[in-house]
Parts: sequence; C-alpha cells; structure tokens
Amino acid sequence: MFEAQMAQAALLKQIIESIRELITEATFEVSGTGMMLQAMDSSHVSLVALNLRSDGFQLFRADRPFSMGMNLNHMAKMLKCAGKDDTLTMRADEANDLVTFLFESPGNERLAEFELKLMDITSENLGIPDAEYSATVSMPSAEFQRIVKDLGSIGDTVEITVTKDDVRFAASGDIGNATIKCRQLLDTEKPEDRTLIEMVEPVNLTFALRYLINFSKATSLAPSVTIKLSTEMPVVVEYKLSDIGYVRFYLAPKIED
Amino acid sequence: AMGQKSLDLFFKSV
Repeated sequence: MFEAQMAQAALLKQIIESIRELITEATFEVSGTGMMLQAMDSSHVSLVALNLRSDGFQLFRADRPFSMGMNLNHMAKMLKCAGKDDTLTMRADEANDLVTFLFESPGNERLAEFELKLMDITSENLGIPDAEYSATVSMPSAEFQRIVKDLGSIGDTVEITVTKDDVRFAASGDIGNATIKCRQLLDTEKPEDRTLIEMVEPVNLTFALRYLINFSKATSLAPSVTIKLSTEMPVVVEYKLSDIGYVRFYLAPKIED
Repeated sequence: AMGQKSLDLFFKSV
C-alpha cells in the first residue's frame, strides 16, 4: 500500500509539466524515503532526476518499495484537472495496476477521484557519480531561462565559460553572435536574487541549447537555479523544491570530435 | 566539429 498527501496538487502538476517533454514515460520508485524518478530522454543526451522526500509530504506511507510506471502525458492530463488550491492524495497498491489521484478543494466541498493506469516500463537505472565540480553557479532561475531563450534565437549551442569573476554564455549562428556575461552579485535584498560563482578551476563547455531551454520549463518551481560544471562532463541544472526535494537535469556536453 | 556526446559515456548502468 502506498499513500501520500501533498498540500498543493499544483506542485506535482508543475513538476510533471516541466519534464514531460523530455521523458514521456517513467517509473516512480516509492519507498520509505520518498518518491524518486530517474529517466533519460530517448536520445540518451539528457537525464531527469526527481527526488521528493517523504518528510516533505503531509502524509506518506509506503509499506514496501514499490514501482509505478506512468505515461507522464497521461499523468499531466489528470493533474490538470486539479483545482488551483486543491490538495492531492495519491494511492496505489500492488494488487491492481492503478494509481489514484484524489483532488480535494480547500473547503472539502469537492472531491475528485482520477485513476491512472500504471504501465510496465523497462528502464535502466544509471549510477550518477557524486562528483566534485570545477564550477558552481547559482543565479535567479528566471535570468537563466531568459539567457537560454535569448541565445536560442541566435544559435543551436551555447558555450559556457566560468572564470572567478563572471560566467559567460555565448552563441553564434547564421545571423551573428551573442555573449551574455553575468557577474557575481551577492549584495541583494533577497537571497534568491544573488548570482554566486564558486570556481575551483575555470571551465569552458558547449551544450545544445534546446535541452537547456527545455530544462528551464522548471523555472516556476524555484526562484534560483544551480548549474554545476566540470570540463568534459555532463552539466547539472538543479531546481530545489522548497521543503520537499529537487529536480535535477543532466546534459551531456558537445565535445570536439 | 563539435559532436554531441551520449550520457551513457559518463554514467554507468546499475
């Protein structure tokens, strides 16, 4: 038996909306520690890792580890039917191949029950090494989204360069070139407005913009985004979900052949 | 030319 209750159905809806273009089918692994999902896109270039800790839920019960394979587009269809302020309760048991989503309005006057068919998904789990990164940049998530969208109109790839003073995003294409330079900014009223650059050694990496633009669909989930880079390694783009966990996106670099 | 690498190169199947 699995049962979990979230104060805001809208949170899970937003999470699924932010990842469903990259991965259409995925298996949620449920255990006493929470709900986890890890899946690569079909081209094996990017990976989504979602972690929702059990202590971040209002109620969480998982008698034993349990896998729930879901089509994320179908899941999104159901989550879209939740009211803006509805709570969400998820229920499933091993006896039937269904997960139930219960949407309850704040005054408890409306209770909607949606049952989603679970599916068997053969997915390989990847071991992600806990690496030390050469550079870590934290910046407002809206700023990161603006940069990747703006550069996406100029070129297909972005070259990211981190030095101790700034982080540069550069793109070039048929119409010309663009460079956006962000300096470290610590003296802000709100901590989430900061741009923080932690550099062990300078890095310079190139990535496909369309994936980064896709990752930035998670912008509404967190005010700030953390980007971790090491030479010739996949970049990590992390959105922290307050009090419950994170969504991390990994993207393999483009490297000179 | 720059080539897109696969994540399989970096992360091992477990």
